[in-house]
Amino acid sequence: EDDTVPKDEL
Amino acid sequence: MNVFRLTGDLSHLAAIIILLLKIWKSRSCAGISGKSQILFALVFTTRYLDLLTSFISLYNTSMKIIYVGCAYATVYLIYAKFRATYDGNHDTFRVEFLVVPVGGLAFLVNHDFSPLEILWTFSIYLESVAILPQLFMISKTGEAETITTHYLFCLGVYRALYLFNWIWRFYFEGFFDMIAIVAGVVQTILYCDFFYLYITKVLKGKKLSLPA
Repeated sequence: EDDTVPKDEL
Repeated sequence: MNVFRLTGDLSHLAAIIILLLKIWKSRSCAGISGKSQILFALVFTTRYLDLLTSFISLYNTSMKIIYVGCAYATVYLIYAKFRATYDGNHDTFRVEFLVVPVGGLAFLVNHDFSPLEILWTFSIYLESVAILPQLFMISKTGEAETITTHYLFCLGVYRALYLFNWIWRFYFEGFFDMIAIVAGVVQTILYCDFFYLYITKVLKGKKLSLPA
């Protein structure tokens, strides 16, 4: 499963 | 988006533009570590591959494109256009000592074992230490132009502001990303010595020079 964090930061 | 995040991004943008303008206006990249700039170009390239796979916001996309574009423009100015002014003899930090361990760490400690995620993690770890060739160069020559210190200050403050952004996001959104936080703390700590010199010397109108 995908437990990556959303990359809304730069 | 909170005030720390926004000012952090703007500080980062200011740093990048200060450096580009410094090189462009003086027609010289003396005192600038080309190796650090190559590392930053690598950082942005590996981090922003998601430009091709996902859209978050117009702000996010435009900032990413600006950061990547400016990073490559800076590398071009140093290694091509103003190559004659590049101070390679003092830019002797061995970058493989950063890139290889950071690459290994990105494989071992990440949120998800997938190519994009490993590259993102690599970029986070690499960014935290990418300034070392520049700081090493300054320690070798024992001095830095004032405009270069403004660049370094903005670049250092950016990640420090992100730390406040993460504290904010943890309290108000329950969001936290341990990889980014630990790397961000390391990155900020590396600048502390420089911050001290900047505040005690440059802000008082003196040139940044280290004791011999």
